[in-house]
Amino acid sequence: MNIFRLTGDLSHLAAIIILLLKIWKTRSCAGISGKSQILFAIVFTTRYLDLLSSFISLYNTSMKVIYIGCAYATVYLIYMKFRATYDGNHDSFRVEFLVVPVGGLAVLINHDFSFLEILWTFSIYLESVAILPQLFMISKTGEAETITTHYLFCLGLYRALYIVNWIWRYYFEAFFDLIAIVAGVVQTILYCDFFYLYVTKVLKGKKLSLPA
Amino acid sequence: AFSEIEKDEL
Repeated sequence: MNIFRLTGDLSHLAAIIILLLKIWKTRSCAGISGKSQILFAIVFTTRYLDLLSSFISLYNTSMKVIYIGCAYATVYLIYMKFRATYDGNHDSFRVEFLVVPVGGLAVLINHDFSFLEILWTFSIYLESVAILPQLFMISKTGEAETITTHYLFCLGLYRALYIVNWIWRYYFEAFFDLIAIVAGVVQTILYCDFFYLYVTKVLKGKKLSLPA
Repeated sequence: AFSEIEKDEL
């Protein structure tokens, strides 16, 4: 464990908690893409199946349980409890165009053709594009609530910090996982235009609104 | 193969 990975995990945890609290406190999931949240629930489920089979550390296990629990709680709030506030019309990204190619790629390019390894690879590839329905929804509505932009900033920052963690591990532990690195770089690149808007607008107290 | 290395990242 290094400081970059720890702050990355805490940034990821902050994002998940911010979103859950935003929906719970405002009793509304307006502006939130339910499809992205379903994809994140799939990402955690397929990646953390080893929860049952291997124990790495209390930190590792507890974070996985929290991530999975919050992900399903968020999906539940969006599609069940506060479904009346779910903006289905703007959450129209065709996720099958993500899941099918990612599934095919995971079968073709992986470290080991075993069930758990292919699921893990699928989870890594899926995570890199899971935010697209959310970013697509914001481009369609042309704006995002400020709390949602903080959620997205923390979420984007987490994988950016993981990239620094991989550089650190490469030099100090001679460890690197090309699949995770390439997917992580793609994932972080997808946030770049949002990061630009976040820094130039939200941090200056303005509302995030895209030129419609 | 790679999968022998413990996957310790979240």
